[in-house]
Amino acid sequence: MKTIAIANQKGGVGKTTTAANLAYFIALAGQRVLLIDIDPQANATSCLNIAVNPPFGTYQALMDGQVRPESITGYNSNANLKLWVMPSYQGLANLQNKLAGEPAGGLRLKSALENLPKTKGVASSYDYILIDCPPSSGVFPDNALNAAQSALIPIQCEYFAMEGLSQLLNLIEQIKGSTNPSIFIEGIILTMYNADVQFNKEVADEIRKHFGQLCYKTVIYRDVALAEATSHALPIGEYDITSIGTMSYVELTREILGRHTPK
Amino acid sequence: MKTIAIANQKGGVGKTTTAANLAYFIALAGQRVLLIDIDPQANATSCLNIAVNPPFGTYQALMDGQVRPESITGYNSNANLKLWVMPSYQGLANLQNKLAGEPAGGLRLKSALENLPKTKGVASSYDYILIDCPPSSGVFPDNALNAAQSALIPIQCEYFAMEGLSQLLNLIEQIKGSTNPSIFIEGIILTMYNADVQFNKEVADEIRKHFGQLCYKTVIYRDVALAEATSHALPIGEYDITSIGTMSYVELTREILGRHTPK
Ligand SMILES: Nc1ncnc2c1ncn2[C@@H]1O[C@H](COP(=O)(O)OP(=O)(O)OP(=O)(O)O)[C@@H](O)[C@H]1O
Ligand SMILES: Nc1ncnc2c1ncn2[C@@H]1O[C@H](COP(=O)(O)OP(=O)(O)OP(=O)(O)O)[C@@H](O)[C@H]1O
Ligand SMILES: [Mg+2]
Ligand SMILES: [Mg+2]
Repeated sequence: MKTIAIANQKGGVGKTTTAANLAYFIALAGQRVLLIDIDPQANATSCLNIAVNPPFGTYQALMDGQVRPESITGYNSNANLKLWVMPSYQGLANLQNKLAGEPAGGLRLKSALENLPKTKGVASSYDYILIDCPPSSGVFPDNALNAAQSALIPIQCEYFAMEGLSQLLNLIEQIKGSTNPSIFIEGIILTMYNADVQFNKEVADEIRKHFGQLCYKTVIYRDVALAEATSHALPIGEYDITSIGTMSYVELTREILGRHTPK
Repeated sequence: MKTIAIANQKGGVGKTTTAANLAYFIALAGQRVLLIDIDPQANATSCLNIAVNPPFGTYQALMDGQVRPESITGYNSNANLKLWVMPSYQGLANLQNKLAGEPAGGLRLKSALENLPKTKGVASSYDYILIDCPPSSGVFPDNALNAAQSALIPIQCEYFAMEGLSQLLNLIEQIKGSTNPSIFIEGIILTMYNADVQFNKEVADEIRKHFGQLCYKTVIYRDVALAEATSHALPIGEYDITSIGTMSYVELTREILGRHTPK
């Protein structure tokens, strides 16, 4: 089982778009996937058209430190896909101060994932658990990074995103030195890349220069289809299979699964 | 004195780009402006090339509930401009849990602004105080919204942003009903608008339909010069005066100042 936090404190870099579409394509590749939405904005939940049933979902899991079966729901638009979601909703924000004030408040998700429910309708175990993080630092990204084996970092090819990358890598180093000694960087994904924009190319080159081997070869191109898909509550693979967005995320899926396949 | 929080919990919608460039152009129009950076990512601080002097800046102001003169620094690239900045830095993140745990932790900035220092080099009072908020909900946006008279909401013309708008308006209603009864919406700014993208137009129309009179007529067009400027630590007006980005923000400045001018 691989547990991967999709993290970047910078806003709007494509965390949710990456989490939701990777979850979909990794499941399409035959893996059992659980997508956990730990953002009170619940964008991942809504873009996969997941029904919310408060307080079940990530709220309940963090509250109790243990997952009730009602907190995991199947991706119902395609019943053949082994894709499940732990949904979020706005009320998750109410847990923020409570968990921030508790000594082990950042370890709730870790504890919850150690004992996933064995129930009809829910996979008894998963091949991949992907966790979609909110932006900013705080108790929700902490929970994700403490529960995860690795961090997948989407990054936009713009200046603030590059500045933010060092800050994020520092945070991961801190976590490595304290609550999660075995965490590693799964990889860095360049997102929203527009080949016509010279500035994107310059920043991409800069990122590759500093973080070379961590960067995936695959680049996610800017494609309005990816934004349109969210307004239809569909993953890109079901919204527009011929789009550049689909191609980018399929390519990334292949690269991620390839790194995990024994040679 | 007008105190305006530039807020949206959705990431990457142009809060910082708007805060920094409005601060610059409002000062260029002859007003005395203080820009407060309350985001640990400190993007507003870096894109105006402001020197950081930890722990002074927003960290010190929130820690003490009172502003020391060393915590406000002049925008030095243009000494004629009456523009000051209260800088942020990564260490601000360390205050998050502390303030979240205190009963009046969300009111620190409000208290600090009630008694600004009267010191050589710092304006004895300001015409405009703009506060650049981080994304997500939490103790920093709370501090900004409790201290502000009004909220300026940049919003990208994409689906998640529109969903997030209702969530944000709810938050502001809650604050209005509790800690800041006189807060109002300054206005909604459509950002990163690409006239060639049909989807942007559809979402823009939808937003105007629901929030008509709150929306500024001015739209901020997508212009890579705005992103390039940040990598040179320059406001758009000093990076490329002929750019569409400059034109958009000058137009917005005129519209904002116009609303504040007695007829
Ligand atoms: N490759 C792309 N091309 C075009 N639009 C994209 C692309 N990736 C994401 N988007 C759109 O850009 C916006 C930001 O993306 P997304 O919400 O996935 O970022 P995020 O990092 O999860 O944001 P937040 O920090 O708020 O959680 C969304 O409206 C999304 O639909
Ligand atoms: N109108 C625009 N055209 C092109 N690029 C833009 C525009 N506005 C902002 N950008 C770029 O888009 C990115 C996101 O903008 P910005 O950082 O201002 O958003 P934000 O809401 O402050 O993000 P965060 O939620 O992380 O604080 C930045 O790299 C910025 O340079
Ligand atoms: Mg997201
Ligand atoms: Mg910002």
